[in-house]
Amino acid sequence: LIQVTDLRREYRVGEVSVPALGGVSLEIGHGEFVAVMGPSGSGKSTFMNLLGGLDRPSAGRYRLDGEDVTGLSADALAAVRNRTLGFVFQSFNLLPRASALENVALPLVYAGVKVAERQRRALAQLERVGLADRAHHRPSQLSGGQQQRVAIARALVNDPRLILADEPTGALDTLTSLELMALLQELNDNGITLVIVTHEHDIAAFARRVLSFRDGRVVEDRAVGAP
Amino acid sequence: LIQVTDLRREYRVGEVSVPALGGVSLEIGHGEFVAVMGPSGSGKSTFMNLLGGLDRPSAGRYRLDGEDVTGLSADALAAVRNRTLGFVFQSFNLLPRASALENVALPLVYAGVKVAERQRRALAQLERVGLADRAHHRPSQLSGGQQQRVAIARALVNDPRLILADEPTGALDTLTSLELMALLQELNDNGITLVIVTHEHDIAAFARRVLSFRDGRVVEDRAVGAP
Ligand SMILES: Nc1ncnc2c1ncn2[C@@H]1O[C@H](COP(=O)(O)OP(=O)(O)OP(=O)(O)O)[C@@H](O)[C@H]1O
Ligand SMILES: Nc1ncnc2c1ncn2[C@@H]1O[C@H](COP(=O)(O)OP(=O)(O)OP(=O)(O)O)[C@@H](O)[C@H]1O
Ligand SMILES: [Mg+2]
Ligand SMILES: [Mg+2]
Repeated sequence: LIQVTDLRREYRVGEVSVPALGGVSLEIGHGEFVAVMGPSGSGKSTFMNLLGGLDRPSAGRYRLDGEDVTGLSADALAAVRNRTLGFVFQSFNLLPRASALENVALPLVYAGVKVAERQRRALAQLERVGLADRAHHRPSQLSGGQQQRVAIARALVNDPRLILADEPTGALDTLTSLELMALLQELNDNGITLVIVTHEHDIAAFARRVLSFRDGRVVEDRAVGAP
Repeated sequence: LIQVTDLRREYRVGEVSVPALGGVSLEIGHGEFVAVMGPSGSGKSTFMNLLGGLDRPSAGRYRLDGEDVTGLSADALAAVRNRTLGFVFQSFNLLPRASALENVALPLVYAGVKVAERQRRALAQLERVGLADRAHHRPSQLSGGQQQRVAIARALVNDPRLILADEPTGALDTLTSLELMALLQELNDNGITLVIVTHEHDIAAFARRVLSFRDGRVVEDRAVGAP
């Protein structure tokens, strides 16, 4: 499903070039469950943003489901993103003036789904993460963990084949984290591919493969858990 | 240092009233190291915002260092906050158009410190959290864990007597989290009072007392660790 070849990303800050991602080459197959770990600043979010088509590499190639997406226009990339994947951002990226329900429904607006159907599906996802009673709160009227769960619900609402989640349990207590992982596990059992950035080993334990980043490179790539 | 009596906070959302904090009564002495735990949405951040003078209770009283702060004007509250405490927000709250250095120096601007001294002290705190080489990056040019560390450095820069930290290791990998806790431990050894919200038991283990929240109330208050 995912194939990256010598993927690189440098940022310019004033006159300096920050090498956020060195050459990363790897493949992730359909239905895999991969955990991404590594120190703060090691390139995990940069890598996830490239996988999610939210950013373009400085060099290297990225094939998603057999199609080279490296050269696509912004619009074409947005269309692929909308129909194929769900993204949970490290800092949630919710629209501040929209309610939880409207935030969760947003991918369905892009997908051309009619309003009554959007509301029904968005509410179903909110129920799944235990937030049906917060549907009309705006993000500033939600706790940190509630905002995170709204971001997760939004990533699920369009039935994506691939879920990219950047620290999805960062703001959640242990019990809520385990409930979320059980939900993600169930999605994976049904064939959905998961790539999850986490710094918690208890969360990484749900995955079947762990990629470890350090200084913008993958330094370890191992299978974990029961076969 | 901290004394709250029947502290309550309700929010209005449309026609509904959300009881975020029921009556909380407790005291925290000088030099204590307290961990605050509890499920998502149980009132932890609401409680911390009240302790930090960033919000006013709907009912109840709050004495900080012997002074009733419940009735203070916004300006008087800001002055107390600036000279007494450092606050690490769950969502960092960094100024997006300012560099890491400028963000860390901000409390010193309010304290009337001159520019050269501000820069020196801000850089010292950035070094402490391992980010001297990111001093001129803006928040959007930093990783999640780097933004969190800038928020921590900002909370320390004015040598506060009380540090209120809401999930300060939420975006940090294990090693960086432990380095941060060692730093906070050292501050506590030097007499600084710490109140830390965390959902990670490994982090709570550094504290000597744990407050557990559920549905807006403190349901458990116990001493932990070696005497
Ligand atoms: N501004 C607001 N308006 C309305 N309701 C709010 C507001 N802020 C918080 N709430 C509600 O108050 C309750 C407590 O929120 P709080 O942020 O204190 O929880 P928390 O314990 O910090 O949770 P988390 O661990 O997820 O950060 C939540 O149910 C939340 O929906
Ligand atoms: N827009 C940007 N401009 C400049 N440098 C950036 C930018 N975004 C990230 N960086 C730098 O690139 C490096 C990698 O960042 P990235 O966000 O990928 O790290 P990360 O592994 O996700 O870290 P964390 O665990 O803290 O979230 C960091 O050193 C960061 O300072
Ligand atoms: Mg990151
Ligand atoms: Mg909170």
